[in-house]
Amino acid sequence: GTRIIYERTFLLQMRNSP
Amino acid sequence: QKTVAPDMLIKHPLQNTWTLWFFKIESNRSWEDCQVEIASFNTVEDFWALYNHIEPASRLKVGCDYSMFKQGIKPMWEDEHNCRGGRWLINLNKQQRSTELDNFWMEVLLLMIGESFEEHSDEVCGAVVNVRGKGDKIGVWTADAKKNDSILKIGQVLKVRLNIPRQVSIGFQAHTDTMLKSGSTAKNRFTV
Repeated sequence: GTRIIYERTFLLQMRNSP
Repeated sequence: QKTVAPDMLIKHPLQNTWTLWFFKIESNRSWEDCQVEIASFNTVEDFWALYNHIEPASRLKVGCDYSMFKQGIKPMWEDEHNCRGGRWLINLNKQQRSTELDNFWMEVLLLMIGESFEEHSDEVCGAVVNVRGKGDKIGVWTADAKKNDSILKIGQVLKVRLNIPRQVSIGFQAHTDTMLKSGSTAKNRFTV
């Protein structure tokens, strides 16, 4: 099946998004 | 009229819903009752909203823990998802509380919510950070101590992400071994 994977850099970019 | 980009309207879902727990020992309560669920979340945005809101691990009082486990799994050996499993254990020295602890803990959380262990991510139950006077510890808990391939892969990914030097080894201990060895160290079933 499919799995939702997030890369580290993406997650860190999201840290301060509104 | 303002157009909002779709990115701003929809949160980014996680593969799993995760629950953050906090542990602080209190003399008139059982160990289990001292484990408190703080919140659960299933999007990237809600993860950060929670993480940004709480004290970093290095600022917790000695004796406290944070745990983050998949929803429905309690941060204890006795949980049916944990009892046949074990943990990769990172032992920190006292100096590392100020230099490494928060970074390591955050990286572990990102590995978990990002499902960074590839197909072995399903073996991951959660992680625990123990703030202790004799040295802090971070454990990544997996479900089955007999799944050699998954355990080793998880350990390798963990070691690389935390930038642990090649010559420093980390060990995996089965919870059944840890239970028998209170006060001293359980044997390592695996090392990387």
